[in-house]
Amino acid sequence: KEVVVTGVTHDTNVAKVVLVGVPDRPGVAARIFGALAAERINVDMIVQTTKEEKSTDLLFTISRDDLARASQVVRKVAQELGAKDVLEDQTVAKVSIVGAGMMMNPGVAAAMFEALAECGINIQVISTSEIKVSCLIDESRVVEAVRAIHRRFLEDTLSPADEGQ
Amino acid sequence: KEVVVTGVTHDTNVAKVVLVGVPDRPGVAARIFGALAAERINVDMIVQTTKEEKSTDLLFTISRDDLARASQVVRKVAQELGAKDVLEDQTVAKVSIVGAGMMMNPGVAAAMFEALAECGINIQVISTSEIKVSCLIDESRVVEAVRAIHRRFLEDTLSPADEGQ
Ligand SMILES: C[C@@H](O)[C@H](N)C(=O)O
Ligand SMILES: C[C@@H](O)[C@H](N)C(=O)O
Repeated sequence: KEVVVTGVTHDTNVAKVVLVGVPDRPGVAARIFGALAAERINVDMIVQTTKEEKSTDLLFTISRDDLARASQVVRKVAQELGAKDVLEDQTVAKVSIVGAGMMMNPGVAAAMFEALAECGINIQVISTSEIKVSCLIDESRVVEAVRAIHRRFLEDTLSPADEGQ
Repeated sequence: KEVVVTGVTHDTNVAKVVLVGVPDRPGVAARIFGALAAERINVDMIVQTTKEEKSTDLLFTISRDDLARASQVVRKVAQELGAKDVLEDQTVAKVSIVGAGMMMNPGVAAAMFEALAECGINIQVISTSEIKVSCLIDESRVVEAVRAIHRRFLEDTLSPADEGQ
């Protein structure tokens, strides 16, 4: 089978912030991320789902060094918006698989999720693009996660003869 | 200022599926996407946030042609998992900005959200990578959305002399 995953990456310098129960109406995302940009805070992942309710949750990640400043910024905006809560978490790490045209292959993301499941690692956040599947997991499991994913995708390409070495 | 956004893309052949209230424990994502992969259903976006509750929502997108089959697959898994609900929506479209190193620039995502906000377009789903910010919006607004985002990012590069022509 074609090998489509060309790399496994991870990042432990990750903090997760969730604005819980923000109004789901135009202008809310613009306001939150405009405020962060005004403070020159670099945002990595932005993840939002919707349930067709009046409010939703907005999650983003930043480096841990920026958490204190980001927290201050978003808590102010969250209060103005009438958000329900702001959650912060510095115990997460990001682990990703990368590869061109990867998401054109049914089962690539599933295989990553299975590698994590087999280790009993819970997937907290998922975000994808055509060339990358990223998951946030507990930072204490990141070494194990990278190893399992690597074994699944990048070591299957060894011929049986190599495996004895 | 450096132009970092090199393109605006859109896709109207998009259907959104949300598994509402799935157990947030290892193996759940693997099972859902494993089942879809077994049917050779190509998944585009996978988006999941978390609130540190016992359950969470899992959202994914597929082409509209695959919705009937995907629906059958996930409803079965959702029932086995004891999920609260399965939502389907074929009235969404995906609009994205692409550009190398884009997310290294605070404010790029915010500018896209502002362009949509100025049109009064609600952002239903957000997912990002370093080179792409994707939003799901109502399909009836997609032409307007692309035009507004294009104007924001790709037409500012005209010199004042050009604008009269
Ligand atoms: C929640 C947020 O994304 C909102 N729907 C907006 O359009 O800005
Ligand atoms: C919800 C789902 O992502 C679950 N947390 C898992 O690890 O599979």
